[in-house]
Amino acid sequence: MNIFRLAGDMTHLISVLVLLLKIYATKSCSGISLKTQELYAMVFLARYLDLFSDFISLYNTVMKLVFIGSSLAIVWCMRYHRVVRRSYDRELDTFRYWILVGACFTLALVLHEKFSFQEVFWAFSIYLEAVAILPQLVLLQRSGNVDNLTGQYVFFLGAYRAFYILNWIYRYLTEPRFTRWISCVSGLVQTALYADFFYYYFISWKNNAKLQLPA
Amino acid sequence: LKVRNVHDEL
Repeated sequence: MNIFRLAGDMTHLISVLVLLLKIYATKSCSGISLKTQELYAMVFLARYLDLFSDFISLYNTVMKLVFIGSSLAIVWCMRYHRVVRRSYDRELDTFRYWILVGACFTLALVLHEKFSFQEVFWAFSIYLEAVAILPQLVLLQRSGNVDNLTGQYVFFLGAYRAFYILNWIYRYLTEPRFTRWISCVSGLVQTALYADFFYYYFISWKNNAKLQLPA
Repeated sequence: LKVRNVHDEL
């Protein structure tokens, strides 16, 4: 564990807490893409198949449970909670993400570290996470003004993988045989997808104005 | 001991 990875995990945890705060405090999920939440639930379920087979550390196990539990709770809330579900932007959140799921799974069948059930699903989860934010970014562009908590949620979600890139650079420089090309390339693509959001987020923060993404 | 390639990152 290094400071970059810890910062990344904490930033990721903060993004989840901000989202939970928004939903429970405002009893609303307007501006949040259910499809991105469902993609993230798939990402965590596919990535943490080793939850019960490999014990790495208490921290690792606890964080895996937190990410799986929170992503499923948010999906459940947005689908079935009788108050929250009413504020879901159903007609704006129309991204056909099964294309993404199919493409990522096909890529994982071709490009993986080892051809085993667990490794193929692990590679699938890495590729899927890289594109999971797309429905959310499309929804932000369509829904015009973005409320603060939603903007902060997306910001922290993007920032966490940027910290992981620093972590991979650090591990590459300090550990003799560290090569995680699948994670690194996917992480770069994932962070790059946030580039324009980060730009508009910075502009809104600098001008102390509401976050506006161009349609 | 064959070290299985375990993903130690989240």
